[in-house]
Amino acid sequence: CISASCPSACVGGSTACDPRNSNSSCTRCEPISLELCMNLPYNLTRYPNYLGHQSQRESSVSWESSLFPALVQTGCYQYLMFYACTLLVPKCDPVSLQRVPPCRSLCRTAKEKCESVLGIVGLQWPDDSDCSQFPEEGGNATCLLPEPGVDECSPSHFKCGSGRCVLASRRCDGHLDCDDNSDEDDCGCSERALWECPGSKVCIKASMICDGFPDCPLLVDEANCSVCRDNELSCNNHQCVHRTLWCDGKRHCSDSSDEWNCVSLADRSDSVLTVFRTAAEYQVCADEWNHELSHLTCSQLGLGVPSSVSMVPDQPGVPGRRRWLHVHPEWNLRNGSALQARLEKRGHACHSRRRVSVQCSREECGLRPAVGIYPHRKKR
Amino acid sequence: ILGGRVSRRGAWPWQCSLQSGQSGHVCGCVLIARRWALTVAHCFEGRESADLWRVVLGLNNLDHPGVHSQSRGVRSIIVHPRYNRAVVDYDISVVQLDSEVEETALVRPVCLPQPGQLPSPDSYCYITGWGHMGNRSESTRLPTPASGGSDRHFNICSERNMMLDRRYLLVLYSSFKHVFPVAVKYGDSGGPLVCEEVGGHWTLFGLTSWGSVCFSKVLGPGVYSNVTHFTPWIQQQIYIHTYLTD
Repeated sequence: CISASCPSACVGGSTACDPRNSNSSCTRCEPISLELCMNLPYNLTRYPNYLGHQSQRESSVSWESSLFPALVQTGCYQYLMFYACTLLVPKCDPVSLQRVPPCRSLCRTAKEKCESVLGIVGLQWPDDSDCSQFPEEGGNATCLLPEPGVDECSPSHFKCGSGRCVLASRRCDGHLDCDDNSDEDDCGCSERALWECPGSKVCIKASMICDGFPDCPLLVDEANCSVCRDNELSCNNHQCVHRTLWCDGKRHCSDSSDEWNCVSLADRSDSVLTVFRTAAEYQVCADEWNHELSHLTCSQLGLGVPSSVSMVPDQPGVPGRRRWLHVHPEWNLRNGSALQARLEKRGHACHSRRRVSVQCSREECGLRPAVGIYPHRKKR
Repeated sequence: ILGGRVSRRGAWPWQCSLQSGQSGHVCGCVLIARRWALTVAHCFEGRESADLWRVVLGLNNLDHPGVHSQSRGVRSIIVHPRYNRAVVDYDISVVQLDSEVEETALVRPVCLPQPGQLPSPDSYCYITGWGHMGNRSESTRLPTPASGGSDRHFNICSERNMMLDRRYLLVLYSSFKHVFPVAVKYGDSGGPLVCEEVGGHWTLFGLTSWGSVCFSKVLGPGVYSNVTHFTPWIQQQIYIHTYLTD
């Protein structure tokens, strides 16, 4: 154990522990979960490994777990990946619970053939892999050599028709990486266990369909994902929420999308404030409007601070009935709430029939007062 | 930063240091509003809890913060929901501070770009940070296939796929018109790539994300999260965590 004593589960002969464990040694074999090494002729490992990693998780994010798969692509040594995995996930003997190292000859051959390749691109062979620490084959200690038929590529590789390994990410990327170009054969979506976007050749993972993120052209992977009733609206993650709850200032969609884009300022020069509530557009009555709400509007929209606020008369002859929202009497008690939570519907129209219009200006950013600004100086 | 130079005090008032416990400085970050900063998602691997972190601004020398530096705790860390650790994809995070900073000459927010905005032609862009400085060899030339390595050898180092995606900026330093030989290194992650726009307003276009281990001792290319692509998501997160906290 890393610490002086074992976790309590190992003490007292708990059935969870192997009887070969003692109070100071909780050594055990564990199944290999490192994806890179899941095609080995053995399936149990023990940590720490021969690179000083304490767990498979640490190995999975190590530099070596990126280096070796990339180096395998050069074809410098047929059994390089096998050797790398004997370091990353050393075989654990189920009887003795001890690690089985690679044989010294395997280590030396891998290093001799591949170290120079790393040198060309400015990299070094891993420090912890000194071959003299490993036993010679045929001696008293057991060690590992690749058996005939051992896979030269890892599960993270694509095996070319020629036998060469290339990283799986290079499969069907439009570049010819295999000697025989086989990495660009059969590159349809279905052959790669992917979903083809309707109307295009773009392939996406099945998990990306209806996940709230548009990945296909024309957003078709996010279309027809919801089955909502007539009185419901669809959240971005395709949940359904009753329309009366939409833009009421409280989150009802688990991704909060029912409270997105509730407030807007018209693009026209009048910048009239519009609020989307219960699936309809509302104007905001100016009767009880105040400066703090103007600040909130600009801040909520990420537009800075109000530069001008005006009360715009309602346009006469507007088709249809104008919908109005009014300032809630307790608007100032709702600290931290969005603007739409501080407005309410009432049974009457706006007395003054004047709408709120706010123009915002962005706050200063990206300036360096300590360096000084000399706008009159022109570069020549 | 490999090959850079020491900054003037206050030259980059949006640059902050993301620090954790005994480790001290872990990553760079960028102030975008009085209570908000940006960094990259991979900085939080293994330390996802907000209370483990603090953000320090107004610094020039990490070891000597000075009276003008400001330190804030972290209230929440919002990692992009599509962050993929294995391939360092969607490497961006929004950080909410536990209280607002005070804007001074040494602490100022940078501008966020508009969605799709590109740096102005012929603008000057800079990368900054407290990361490793390395030992750059003046006489080291980048190896090319013509000088002895085969095309296969460079397959180890090719970041081909990443170059095609608009979420990234792949910066080949040698491709800049005026070659100031600098590169980001370990410890610079999360720091800014900023360009000066009209009126002297500096705008954030990239966040230092990763670089190939190949050529790491020389001027290997760097990959930056393309902030322009994420501006709508950033603004949405600030809105959600400010106004929808019920």
